[in-house]
Amino acid sequence: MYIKSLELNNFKSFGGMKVIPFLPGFTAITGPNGSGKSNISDAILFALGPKSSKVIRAGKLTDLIFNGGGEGQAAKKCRVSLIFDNTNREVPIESDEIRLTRVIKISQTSDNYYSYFYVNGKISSLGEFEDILSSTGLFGHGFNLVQQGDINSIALMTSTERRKIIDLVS
Amino acid sequence: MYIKSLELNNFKSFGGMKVIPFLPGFTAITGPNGSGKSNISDAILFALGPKSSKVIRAGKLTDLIFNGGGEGQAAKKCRVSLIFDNTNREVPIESDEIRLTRVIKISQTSDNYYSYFYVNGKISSLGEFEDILSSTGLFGHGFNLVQQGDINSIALMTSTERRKIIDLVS
Amino acid sequence: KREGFFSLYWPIREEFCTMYARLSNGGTADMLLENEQDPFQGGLFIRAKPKGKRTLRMESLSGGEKSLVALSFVLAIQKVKPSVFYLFDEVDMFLDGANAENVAKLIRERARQAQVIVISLRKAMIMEADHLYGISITKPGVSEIIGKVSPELLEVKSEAHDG
Amino acid sequence: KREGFFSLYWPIREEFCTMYARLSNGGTADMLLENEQDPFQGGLFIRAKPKGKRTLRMESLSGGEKSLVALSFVLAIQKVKPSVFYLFDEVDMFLDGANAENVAKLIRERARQAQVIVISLRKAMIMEADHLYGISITKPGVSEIIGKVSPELLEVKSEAHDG
Ligand SMILES: Nc1ncnc2c1ncn2[C@@H]1O[C@H](COP(=O)(O)OP(=O)(O)OP(=O)(O)O)[C@@H](O)[C@H]1O
Ligand SMILES: Nc1ncnc2c1ncn2[C@@H]1O[C@H](COP(=O)(O)OP(=O)(O)OP(=O)(O)O)[C@@H](O)[C@H]1O
Ligand SMILES: [Mg+2]
Ligand SMILES: [Mg+2]
Repeated sequence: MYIKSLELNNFKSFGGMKVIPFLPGFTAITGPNGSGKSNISDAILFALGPKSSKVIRAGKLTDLIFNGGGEGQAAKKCRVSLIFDNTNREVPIESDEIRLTRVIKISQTSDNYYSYFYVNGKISSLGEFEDILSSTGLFGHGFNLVQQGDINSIALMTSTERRKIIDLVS
Repeated sequence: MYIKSLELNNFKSFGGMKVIPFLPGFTAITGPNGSGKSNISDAILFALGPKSSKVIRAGKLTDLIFNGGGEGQAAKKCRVSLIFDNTNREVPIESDEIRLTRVIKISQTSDNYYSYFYVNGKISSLGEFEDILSSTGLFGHGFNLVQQGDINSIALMTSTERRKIIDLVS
Repeated sequence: KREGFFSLYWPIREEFCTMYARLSNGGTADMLLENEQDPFQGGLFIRAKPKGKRTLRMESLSGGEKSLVALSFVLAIQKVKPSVFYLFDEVDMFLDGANAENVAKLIRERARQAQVIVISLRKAMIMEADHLYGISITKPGVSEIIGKVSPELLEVKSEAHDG
Repeated sequence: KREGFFSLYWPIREEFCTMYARLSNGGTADMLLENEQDPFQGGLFIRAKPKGKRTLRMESLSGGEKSLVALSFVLAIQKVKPSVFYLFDEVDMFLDGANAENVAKLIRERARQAQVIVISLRKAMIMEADHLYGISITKPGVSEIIGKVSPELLEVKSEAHDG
């Protein structure tokens, strides 16, 4: 079981459609400050559907939609798909790959937005995402995704906050 | 007016007597993690006599005394002298250099400690230190000593905390 | 609840000591619960003894030494609750050359059993990777993926730190 | 009190915009008081527009971009309340090669009018200095000053980051 690729469509600074192939083994991502490296880790967290938008460093979920950058047009929606291998059928779905897709769309009328979940192209829900993910072992509660700044905040936290980390993973 | 040198005597990781000459112009200090670089900036802050020991990253002032390191003997006192140039008599003392010395000594009997201030070898007080320093322009309230981690905490602080920085320097 | 906590705490503590000894080339570290009877009433203290030094509280360590302890803690939790995928975003930021190399080698080992993605500006880390992507801004404000290049070729490398 | 605040706020704001434009090679930034009538009732908002991007709140910037803004703020305060002595401890930690070079050049300029000490692991900063000291641990747990060496010679340099 591994992640095959990540598709970003107008997600944060990734305007347009961009595909990042993920290979087994050890991949490094580098680039100048502000080039969009941490936005990739935000995209993975977004696709997994965490409840809080703090995790994705945004005020509100619509801040995740490509704002047009310097000269372009702001997009109206963003879509992220996380595609992983399922040849061993760890997830009980008849398909060699599983594609989890999440969409945020600004509503035409008000300041609202719509949030959609899809599994292999069919409409789904956050609940189904969580079921699928728990059978993959891709994202347990074992702190396997270490965001920028996490190490520094652990170094500076109080002893009670540090103990709470163990509560969380129990 | 400039700092001519810093003398460290059993201050933090600087066991024994160490002198760091400070030259005019641009000096860089480098070295591995934990080698003692930030302890030099702590020594300068200690010599200037700030009221709070948080500034010198210590629980209590006696944590500043050399603890013996791996194999040595823990010292009983530490002394830091900040020597600056006074040829232009910015400070109204008849001497070409001013030596501000601060000593912390563990008391033989209890868990107490003694804290002494000296100017050019004569006993002094925190009050006199502050008078001398305000006439040197060496340490105004203009954030001229940026400790490790200060930039990161400014980047992460709330807008009210940021406004308070301007209150402080007024 | 208390059982659940201890079933994790003891193995994490053990792994933590091993991890720190390895990352600090021979230092030792330990975890202590403020209240072992009822852990939820107290905190978790960490003490570390960098090689050749005395044991110190977390607060008295240097910036780089603290981040090595914090990283050991996270790596210990990951070992006790393993996953098939890991992502590390600039965890080597505070480290000097030698420490950054140690951490890169350890993460390289993790990548033998799981898929690992690191985001880093450091050569020590980039040199360990099997695949390297560069991210750059081509059109104003728009991120592009430069694609799979060998570590030697990537232009960005000259941006990266060495050691 | 209000006069005192504004007598500093306006010059700091002006310097801050100049500093950020310079450090970010052409970006723009601005400060806004939440409550201009009574500044003590509100906070201070900072907005920055990195070159080629839209204006963003401080929270949406990247780690490196944020630290460039914070550094511009500190340098602006220093400019408005000048001193004869400055110390900077690892202020270039979050920056990529190009940004670290910009900051090193700006601090180099400060060193023309005042005495400046920087603590850094980065080659970009070390290369700008007139004098270089290495600190190292010789006896277990004891710091030694290796003394004035030319940047090229110092062993520690291979620890330092380049760019
Ligand atoms: N909705 C959005 N539309 C366009 N750009 C965005 C959006 N949200 C964030 N950004 C941009 O993404 C950039 C941040 O990217 P990111 O945090 O990934 O940088 P980074 O490569 O990790 O940099 P660093 O090395 O400093 O950590 C910001 O400059 C911001 O302008
Ligand atoms: N009283 C003391 N006696 C002996 N050593 C001490 C004392 N107080 C602190 N130290 C040591 O000083 C070291 C920290 O030094 P410092 O913070 O200056 O490191 P640094 O060179 O700035 O490292 P970094 O690059 O990680 O920031 C700690 O490892 C600690 O062991
Ligand atoms: Mg980042
Ligand atoms: Mg330091």
